[in-house]
Amino acid sequence: DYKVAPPPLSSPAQTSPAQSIFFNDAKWSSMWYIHCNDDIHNCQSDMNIVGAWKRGYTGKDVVITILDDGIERNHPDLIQNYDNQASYDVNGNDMDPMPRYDASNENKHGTRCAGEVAASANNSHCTVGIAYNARIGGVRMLDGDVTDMVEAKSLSLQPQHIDIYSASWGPDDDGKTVDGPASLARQAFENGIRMGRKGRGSIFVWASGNGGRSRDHCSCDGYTNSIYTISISSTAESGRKPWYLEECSSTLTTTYSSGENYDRKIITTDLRQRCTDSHTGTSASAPMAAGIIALALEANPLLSWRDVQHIIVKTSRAGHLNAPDWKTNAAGYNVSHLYGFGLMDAEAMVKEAEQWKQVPAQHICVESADRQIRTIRPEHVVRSVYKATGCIDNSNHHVIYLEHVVVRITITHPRRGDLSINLTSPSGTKSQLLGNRLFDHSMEGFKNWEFMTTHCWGEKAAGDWILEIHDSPSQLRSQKIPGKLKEWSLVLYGTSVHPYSSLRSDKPRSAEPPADEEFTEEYNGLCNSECNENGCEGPGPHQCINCLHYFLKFKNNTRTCVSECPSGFFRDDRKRCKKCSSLCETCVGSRSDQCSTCRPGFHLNEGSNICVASCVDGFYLDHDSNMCRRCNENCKKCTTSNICTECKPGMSLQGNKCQMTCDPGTYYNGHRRTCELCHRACATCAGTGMEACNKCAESYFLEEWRCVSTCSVGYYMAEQTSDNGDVNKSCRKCDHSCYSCTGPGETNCSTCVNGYNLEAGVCVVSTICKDESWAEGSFCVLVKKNNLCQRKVLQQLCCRTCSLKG
Amino acid sequence: APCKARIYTNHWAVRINGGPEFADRIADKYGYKNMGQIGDLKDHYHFFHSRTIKRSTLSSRGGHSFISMEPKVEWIQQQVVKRRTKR
Repeated sequence: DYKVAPPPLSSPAQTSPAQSIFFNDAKWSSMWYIHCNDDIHNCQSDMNIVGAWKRGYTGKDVVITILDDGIERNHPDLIQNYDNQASYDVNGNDMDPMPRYDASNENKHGTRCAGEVAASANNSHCTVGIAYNARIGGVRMLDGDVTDMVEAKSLSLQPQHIDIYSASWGPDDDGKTVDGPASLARQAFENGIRMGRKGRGSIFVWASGNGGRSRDHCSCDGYTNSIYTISISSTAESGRKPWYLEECSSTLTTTYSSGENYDRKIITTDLRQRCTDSHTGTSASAPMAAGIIALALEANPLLSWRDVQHIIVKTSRAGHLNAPDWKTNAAGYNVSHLYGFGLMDAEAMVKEAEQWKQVPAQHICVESADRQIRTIRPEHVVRSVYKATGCIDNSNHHVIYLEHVVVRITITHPRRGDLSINLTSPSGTKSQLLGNRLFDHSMEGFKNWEFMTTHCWGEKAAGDWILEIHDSPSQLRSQKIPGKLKEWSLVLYGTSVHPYSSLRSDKPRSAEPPADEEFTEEYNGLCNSECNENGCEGPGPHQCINCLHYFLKFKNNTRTCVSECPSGFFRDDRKRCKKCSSLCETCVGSRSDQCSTCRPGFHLNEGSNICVASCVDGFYLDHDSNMCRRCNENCKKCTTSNICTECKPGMSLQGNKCQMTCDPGTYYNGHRRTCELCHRACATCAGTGMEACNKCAESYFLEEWRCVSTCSVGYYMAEQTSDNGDVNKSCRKCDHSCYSCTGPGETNCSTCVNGYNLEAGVCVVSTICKDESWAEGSFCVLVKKNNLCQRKVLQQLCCRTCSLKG
Repeated sequence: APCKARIYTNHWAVRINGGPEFADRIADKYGYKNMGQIGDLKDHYHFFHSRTIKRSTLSSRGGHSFISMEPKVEWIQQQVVKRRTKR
C-alpha cells in the first residue's frame, strides 16, 4: 500500500484499480465498512464503495438533504460540502438548520447522519463520507411538534435542487403502532416523484424500523411501506441480524451498521464539532444508502426514481447476510424479509447506471376489491384467492412485469397483534405482509391499510393471488371473538413491456424531462406451442410470458419453455428445470445422492442412489439395470446375487455361500444362526445326523456317506494306507454275488443269497438243471454277464449257464 | 405510557384556489396568519391562529372554524402532533 493523493473535486479519481486509496482523515483506517477489499480486514461481503470511487464517482453535483433534528453546518468535516439551498429550519421557520444545543446533546442525530453521506475527504478531520464530493444539507424538523404539514414541508423542500432526501425516523417502533404519512405528506411524496429532479423524480431514502426488540413489524410503518421510499435495512459486520432490526416485505436493500455491543459501529461527525465511532441502528444505514445512490446519480443523472430502485434490485447481493428465509423469486432475484434484495454494491450500481436504459413508464393496475366478508376464527386461517388479470383490458394500466405490489386490507379484530398475513403471487412467491406483534393489543384492526411487498419484483402479474390471514390468539387475549376480513384489493405496479427487453426502442438521452410515453410493443403472431394461455412476445419458446409445462433458465438470466426437462435436469415443484448432480443422467434432486440413472461409464449404487465408476466391496454390477446391487449377507465380494467369492471376516466360503466358521465337531445351523454339535459318529460334519458327516469320529468308519461303528451286512472292513503312513479304515461293499463277505471280489464271500451255495468262498447257483432251455446260448451269456442269475425266473431259464463257474 | 390521545395544534393546512394574495385575504378574514405555501405543494398554505389553544386534545371550534365555509377553500386540516422517533 502507498499513499495516493485524493482526486480533485472536478476530476475523477486518478488511482488505478490496483492501488489502494488512502485518506488522512483521523478515523479513515477504522472505517471497516469501507476497507472490505484489503487483506487486513477480514470482511466477507463488500459494499464496494472504494470500487465506485476508483471509477471516478464521488457524488459530485449531487445534492442530498437530511430530514432530522438539524445539521451542524459549521462542523469542520461538513462545512466544505454544506449546501444552504438544500437546508431549512421547519421547526423555527427560518433558513438556518443549526441544531438546538443542550446538556444532553439530544439533537446530534442529523449531524451524525450527514457526516456518513458527505463528510469531506482528506481534510484530517474525522471521517470520509460515502459521497464525499456531494452537496449536503439538512432540515431541522424533528425538534418540535411534528405534524403532517411539517413532514410535507420537509419532503417537498426545493425538489428541483435536492436529489435525495434521507430520513432516519418514523412512527414509534413500540410494536403496537400503525401509522404513516397523512394526506399532505403523501401528496409531497407523489409530487416529488412526479415532478422532482426536473421530472425524473425525487429519491426518498428511509431507515427501516428499529423495533426488533419490541417485536415490531415494519409493515405497520407507512413511510417504509410506501413505494416512493427506498426502505433500508441493516446488517452487522458479521452478517448477523442486528437486535434492533425489524423484518417486512417492503424492505428493498441493506447496508452495514452496528450489531451487538461487541460489533463495530459507524464512524461519523458528531455534535459540537466532534467525531463519533458509535453511530448505530438503521439510522446509520439510510444515509449510507443515500450516499451510494448519490454515486449512481453522478454516473447517470438521468436516472428516474424507478430506475434507481431497479438498479438496487439488480445489484444488491445476499452475500454472507444471515437470514432463514432467503428465497429466489420467479424472476431470479434473491430476496428475504430481513434484508430485501441484500447488501448494496456501490461499484455494481455505478456500472449499471453508466449504461442504463430508462425503464418503461409505470403502469398502475387497481384490481377489483373482494368485499366478501369472511370470519377470522381463532387458531384458524382465512384464505382468499383472487384471479388478477393485470388490467389486460386497459392498455394504459396493463401490468405484465411487476415492481411493487400493494394490498389494501380492512379487518376488524379484537387483538390486532394476533394477526399475521401472507400473500402468495401467481409464481408462488410468498410475502409476509404482517407478522404477529406481541405487544399490539389494539382493537382497531386495519382500515384500508396498505401493505406493500417488493418480493415479487420482476414476476408476472396475472394469475392467482392468495391472501392468507392467520389468527394466533395470544395468552393475553381475553375474548376469543372472531375477527372479520371485510375487504381486500390488489394494486399492481409495473410495466407492460419487459423493463430490460431489447425489443424496446432506444431513445437518445436528453436533458429535457422525458415525455410520459409508453413503450408498448405487442406481438400479435403465433406463439410457440410451449407457451400457455398468457401469450408471448414473439414466436420462440424463450418469448413466452408463461410456460405451458416447464422452463429452463440459462446463466445469462434468460429462460426458455420446454415440454420435458432435458437429460441432466429435474423438474421442481415450481415447474423449473434444475440441474442434477454432474454424474447423474436423470435425478429427483440436485444432490449427488438423488440420481435415478447415471451418465455412461457410471453405475447407480443401490440404496444410496449415487453414481460410481465401479462397484465397491459388498456390491456387484447388474449389467441389465446398470446398477451396483448388494451381495448377500456375510458376503464381502460377489459376482451375482447368490454367488459369493469372498466372505467377511468370521465367515467361510462354503460353495457359493458364506457361513459362519464353526469349531471341529460342530456345524453352522443357518436357521438358528449358531454352531451346533455334530452326531457322535462325526468328527466334522455339515449338518445333523450321521449322514452329514464329513469325517468320522474315532472308532467309526465311513460306509458309503455315513459313519458306522461296525460294517453293515454286505460290507467288509477295508484298510487303506495314506501317503503319510496313516491307516484309514472304511466299510466297502461286497461283491454282488455275496450276501456278506470278508474281502473284495467274488472269492471272499462268507454267505450267499438264497439259491446259491458257498463253495470255497464263491457263491454258485444251487439249482439242478432240467432239460436244456430254449434260451441257452448268447441270451443266457448276457444274463450271466449282467449278474441276472440271481433272479429266479432267469435262473430257471438259464440254469446251465448260471451254474457254470465264472 | 405516552399519551395516545390526539393533540391538536393551532396550525392549519389549507388548500385555497386563487393564489397567495387571495389566501392572505381569507386568512385575515378569519383571524389566521398565512405562513406561506407548504413546501412545494401548490395551492396549499400554512395558516397559524394565535388565539386558539396551542395544544389541545380537542379540535378547535370557534369563529375561525367558519373558514371551511368559504367557497374557495377546498380543504382544511387542523394539524395534529405526531409521535416520531429517531432511529
